[in-house]
Amino acid sequence: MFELRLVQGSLLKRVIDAIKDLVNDANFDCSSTGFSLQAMDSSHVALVALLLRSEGFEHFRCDRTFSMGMSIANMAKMLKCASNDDIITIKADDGTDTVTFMFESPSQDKISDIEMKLMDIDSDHLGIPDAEYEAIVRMPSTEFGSICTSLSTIGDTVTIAVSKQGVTFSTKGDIGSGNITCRQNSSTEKPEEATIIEMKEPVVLTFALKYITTFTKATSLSSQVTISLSSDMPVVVEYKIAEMGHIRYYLAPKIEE
Amino acid sequence: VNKQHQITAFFTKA
Repeated sequence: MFELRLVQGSLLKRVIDAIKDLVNDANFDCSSTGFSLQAMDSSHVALVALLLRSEGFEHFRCDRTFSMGMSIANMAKMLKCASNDDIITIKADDGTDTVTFMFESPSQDKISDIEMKLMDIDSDHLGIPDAEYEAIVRMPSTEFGSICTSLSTIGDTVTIAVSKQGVTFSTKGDIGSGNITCRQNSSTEKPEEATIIEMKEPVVLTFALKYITTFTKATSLSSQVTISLSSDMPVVVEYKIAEMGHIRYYLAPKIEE
Repeated sequence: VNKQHQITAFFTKA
């Protein structure tokens, strides 16, 4: 028996919106720790890892560890039946091939029961090593989103360079080139507006913008984004989900050969 | 030439 109840149902809608352009199908792993997912895009260039801890739910019951294979696109369709202020309950029984979503309006005057078919998904879990990163940039998530959107109108790749001067995002395309530099700014009164750069070594890495732009679909989940970089390693773009966990995107770099 | 690597080149099966 698996049952979880999330009063802030819109959060699940936003989480699925943040994944659906990257991943087609995924196994959701259910355990006493929480509700989690690890999945790659179809070309195996990017990986998303989601964690929603059990303590973050109003009710969380998971009698045994298991995985539920779901089509993310179908899940997004089902969640369209929920209003933003609805309470969402997800239920599944042992051995069944369906999952039930229940959406309750806050005043309890409307209840929707939606049943979705589960799928068998053959996917491998990748071991993500704990790494010390050479540079970590924390910045407003909306700022990062708008930088990626702006640069993707000019070019296909973004080069992220972290130095003592700040973090520079640059691109080049047929019509020209552009770069945007953000300097450390920790003096702001609002912590969500701060840009903080922790640098052990200067780093320069290049990534495909189409993936990074997809990651910024998670912007509404967190006011800040953390970008962790090391030479010749995948970047980690992390959005914390308050009181619950995180969504982390990993993207393999483009390396000169 | 910049070559796009796969994530599986960096992280292996758990």
